[in-house]
Amino acid sequence: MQRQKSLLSFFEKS
Amino acid sequence: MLELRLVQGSLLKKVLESVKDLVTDANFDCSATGFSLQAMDSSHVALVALLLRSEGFEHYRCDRNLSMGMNLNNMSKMLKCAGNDDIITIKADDGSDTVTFMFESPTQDKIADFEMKLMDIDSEHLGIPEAEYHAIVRMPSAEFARICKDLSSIGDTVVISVTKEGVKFSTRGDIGTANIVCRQNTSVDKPEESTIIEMNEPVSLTFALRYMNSFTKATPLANSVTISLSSELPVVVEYKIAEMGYIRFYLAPKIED
Repeated sequence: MQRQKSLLSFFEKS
Repeated sequence: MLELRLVQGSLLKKVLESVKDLVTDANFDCSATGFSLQAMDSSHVALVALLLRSEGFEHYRCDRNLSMGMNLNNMSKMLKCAGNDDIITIKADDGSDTVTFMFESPTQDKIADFEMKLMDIDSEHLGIPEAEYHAIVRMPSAEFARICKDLSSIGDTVVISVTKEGVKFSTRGDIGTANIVCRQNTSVDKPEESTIIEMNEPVSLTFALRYMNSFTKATPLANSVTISLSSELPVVVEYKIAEMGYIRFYLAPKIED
C-alpha cells in the first residue's frame, strides 16, 4: 500500500 | 502604487492556465525583485512557485511590497478577455481592494480595463531550502506532457527512475503495465529537443499522475522541462519562462507504508 506524503513533512512554514 | 506593464501579455495568460486547476486562491507578491506567487494545493501535496522578474517587464513600478489575494479562476476569466498579442498592465493603488488589468491591442486601437476584487487569503508560505538533487533530467516539455498523459490512461501513479541507462517512467493499472525509457540525446540540432540526464546517483520515486498532468498545463510556456529528483524529497518540475523567470511545481512523493 502506498501513502501520499505531504509537502509539510519536507518544508517548514516560513 | 503598483504598475507592471508586460508587453508579452500572453505569458500571463499561459501562467494562469497552468496554475488555476491546482490552486484556487493565491497571494501574488510584488516587490522590487518581481511578481511572484507561492501556493499549495488544498491537500498540501503540490506547490507552485512562480517568479516573473521585474527586468522582464517593460515598465515595473512597485513603490512598496504588496501582496494581492486573488481567486485564480476569476483572474483567468479576466485574462481570457485579453488578446494573445495584447500588452497587459497590472495596476493597483496602495490599500485598494481591487486590481486592474489593462489590455492594449498591439496597434493601440483597442484599450480595455478590467477591475477585479481582491480577497484576504491566509497564506502558508513554505521555506524551500536549496537542495542537491540525485538526478536532473531536462527533456522536451511536449514529450514529458505526452508521457504523463499516456501513462495516466493505464495507471494512477508514475515511478520515475533515473539510472545510467536513462530515465524510465513506469505505471501499472488494472489493464496492465507500461514503461517508457528516454535516453540521453544531445545529437539533435535543436537544443530544446534534446534530453539531458545529469545523475549523481540512481534514484527512483513514485508520484501521483493526476498532479503531474496538471503541471504539464505549463507546457506552452517553455520548450524544455527540468525534472529534479532526490530520494525523500519532493520532485521539482520546472518550466523556464523566457527572459523572465520560472514556474516550478513541487510534488511530494508516494511512499510504501
